[in-house]
Amino acid sequence: HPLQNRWALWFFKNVRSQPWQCNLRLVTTFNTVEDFWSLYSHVQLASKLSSGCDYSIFKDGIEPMWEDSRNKRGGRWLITLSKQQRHSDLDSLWLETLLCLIGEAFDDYSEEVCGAVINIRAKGDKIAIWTREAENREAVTYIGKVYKERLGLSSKVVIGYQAHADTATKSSSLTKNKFVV
Amino acid sequence: EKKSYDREFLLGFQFIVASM
Repeated sequence: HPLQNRWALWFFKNVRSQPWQCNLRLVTTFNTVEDFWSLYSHVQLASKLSSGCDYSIFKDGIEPMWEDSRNKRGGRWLITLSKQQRHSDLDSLWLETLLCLIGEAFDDYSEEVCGAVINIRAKGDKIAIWTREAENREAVTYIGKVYKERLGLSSKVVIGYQAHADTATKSSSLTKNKFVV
Repeated sequence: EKKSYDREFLLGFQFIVASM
């Protein structure tokens, strides 16, 4: 069952003695439903990764970094998790994120999606969907609403969208939300 | 035609692939 896009899985492991880009590795690409599950069943669950590691899944050809031309004008819908949620929610939220991407869950706005990233961090894990154009309010808010619904988040929970240009110039905890849903 | 799949369809393949 072919997917609309070919996707690439990237793995980042923080080795402080090496430059950031040396710690980022392309694992493999896939473009069928079957190959997605084959890959998913062979890699470590996100909750089992050590702190400082990331998984990224991006459309093939887009590198999982702000600097990529397809990302630099974009931003991310950011889900921040408490430490406790690593064991209760992290893996299911990440899988749901992956299913949103490969299934093209955002209808015509799926073309705006670049990829998704999960950061495993001692202070709290993060999951984000990256889109390519932060100024495209209609697309960004549609994606945010569908994503929040797919994650099963309560209407009381607010998630924010941050432009990469803002994140790059500030520490992420201080980055202002461009949109919220 | 756009190839989109809902979550139930995608999840249905998880165990088919795992049993292959």
